[in-house]
Amino acid sequence: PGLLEPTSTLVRVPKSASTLGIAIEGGANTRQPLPRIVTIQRGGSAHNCGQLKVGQIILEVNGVSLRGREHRDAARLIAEAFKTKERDHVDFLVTEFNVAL
Amino acid sequence: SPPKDYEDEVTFF
Repeated sequence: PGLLEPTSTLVRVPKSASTLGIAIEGGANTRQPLPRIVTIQRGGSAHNCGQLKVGQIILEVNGVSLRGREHRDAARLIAEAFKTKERDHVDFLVTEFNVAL
Repeated sequence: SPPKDYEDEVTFF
């Protein structure tokens, strides 16, 4: 990638615990237009996975873009991705850079 | 209670 091009990483989080164990803030029409991870709880699936970090911006969940989605809509998508029995994991596309993509 | 500041909304999963 070029110097000004943010890098994104696909993180697959196995549903290894009864909770995902993250908190997010932001969403469309806020200062933080894409959801940002603000907490990773010990013992949750995300913490067990070890690849998600506080401060990362979530671009996509299971291939679905979060761009333009308000907080509640983005949160519902993440909650449903964790709840569905169709997959035993949740795929997150994340970036370290806080940019309006 | 007063309406929550939308910008500060945080959701835990």
